[in-house]
Amino acid sequence: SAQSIPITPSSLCRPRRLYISFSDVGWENWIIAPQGYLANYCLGECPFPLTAELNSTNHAILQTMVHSLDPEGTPQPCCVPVRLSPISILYYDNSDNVVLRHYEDMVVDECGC
Amino acid sequence: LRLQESLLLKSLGLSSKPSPRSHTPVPSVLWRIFQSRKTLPSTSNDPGAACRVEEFNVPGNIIRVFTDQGHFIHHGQPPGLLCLQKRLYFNLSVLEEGERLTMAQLEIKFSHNSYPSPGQGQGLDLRLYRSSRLPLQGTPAPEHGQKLLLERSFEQLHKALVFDLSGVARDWRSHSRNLGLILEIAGSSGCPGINSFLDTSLLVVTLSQQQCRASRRRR
Repeated sequence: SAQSIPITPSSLCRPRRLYISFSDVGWENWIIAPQGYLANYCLGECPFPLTAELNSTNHAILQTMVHSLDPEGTPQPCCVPVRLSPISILYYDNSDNVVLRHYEDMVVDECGC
Repeated sequence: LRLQESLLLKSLGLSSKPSPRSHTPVPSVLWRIFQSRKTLPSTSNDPGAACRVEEFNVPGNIIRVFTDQGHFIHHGQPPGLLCLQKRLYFNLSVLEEGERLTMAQLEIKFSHNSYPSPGQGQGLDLRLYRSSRLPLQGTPAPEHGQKLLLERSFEQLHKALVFDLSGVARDWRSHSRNLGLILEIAGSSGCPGINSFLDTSLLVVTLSQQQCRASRRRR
């Protein structure tokens, strides 16, 4: 049966824009570059039926089915990152050395249920 | 926010927020690698890319350039055939315990921007010693406190000379104390162009076990 809330494309599970500015968190004195970066986050519905572009696992398909039959008992699947990218940060350490460091899984590229 | 900040710094592998006293220029090698990584399309990021330094073909996710904290052993011209005798010291104590050192490269930079015509330049001899004993301030390093690491003849055709010191740097961290190095440059017929000696730095690549553990299984 139809969901109680209307599903609009923007409410489906997908990456949402989140820009992290290092100067906003007071780190501009030791971070050389970048000044900030697009980290994004996942948000949105995983409604029944799950469509292919929602990157869902088999279990998520099962869970949406059970949720559609028993919305109070079983929640919808979560909308989570399924593909992430690394970033590099150039910064000064406490001994004024210049450090280039790579961090995995810092940017959300794709979300899924 | 202090708690959130300290947790975020910890997740970035930093025990505290760095507070640099001065902003030294960014070494061009690091800037080049940073820029090349920035332009990589995100679709091409294989899970291990952030834990390997392709430019040096070694595992690693942290690259540091240490500035030399040593000093010239002589004020003015050193004795004999020596053109330069300098103590080099790179303070590797900033490396965290969980970091595995995978490469250390010494760079000796010169500032000359003209080159002797072929045949006209005279050779110089470079020797690098490892100190195993600290001399008193201002006195020459004791002979028996040094171990010859490398020696090379060169003509000033390059702006920089690069030497692999990975073994020495690993040794400093694991077995013995880091008492620095002694750099000597001598010339059998004078010291042509020794004034163009600029500085030395040590580029060190390490792999953080915490951040480069097998990454979580992906769907």
